[in-house]
Amino acid sequence: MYGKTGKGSVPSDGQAREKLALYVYEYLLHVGAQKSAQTFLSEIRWEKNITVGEPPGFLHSWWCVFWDLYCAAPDRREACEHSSEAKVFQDY
Amino acid sequence: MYGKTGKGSVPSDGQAREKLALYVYEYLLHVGAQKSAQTFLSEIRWEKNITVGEPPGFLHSWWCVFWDLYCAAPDRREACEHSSEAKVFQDY
Amino acid sequence: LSEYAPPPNPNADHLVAANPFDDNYSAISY
Repeated sequence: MYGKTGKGSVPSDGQAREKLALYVYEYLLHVGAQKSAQTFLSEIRWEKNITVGEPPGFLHSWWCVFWDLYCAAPDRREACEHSSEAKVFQDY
Repeated sequence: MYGKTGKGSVPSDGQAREKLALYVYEYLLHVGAQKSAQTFLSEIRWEKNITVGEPPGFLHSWWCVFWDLYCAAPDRREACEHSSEAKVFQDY
Repeated sequence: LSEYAPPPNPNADHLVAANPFDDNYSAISY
């Protein structure tokens, strides 16, 4: 599932790529890597106007939820820290 | 759960932030934003040697799956393109 | 850097951006 290399790409892949670039830019700004954020936009030749959301941003927020759930999986939870909510969610 | 702004952070957040930075660095390299990738490492003060995976990298692969599922959510699917698999997964 | 930045010195000298769903992930990532 996560190893797909774009084969059999789904309709939303094009939009997904653009959104990912947008949220990576937002992430770079919110972690404090301003120079990297600006360099990124120029290297990918991004011309559109960007309004970023509240810190920590969409990518960071979702990633932390994903990582918490990943760590709470039954075959990983002994080795990884995770929240009790994520454990309940996995067991549910 | 998804709008969390870091308050009530969960035990895995520290590791989640490290992993996200690693996969963002890999993503920047694979999209051709080499300068941004190097600038990012120096701005977050990571002087580590890093081995990256095969293109497009894990963040891109994970994001395309996530975005497809996000777009297939019942209250968003009318407005966003998504795959039929993601719709089945959501409805299940 | 903001509070959302990653820890400045990650706990491994050599970081591997491996797919965490790979079978031997835990072995290669630390």
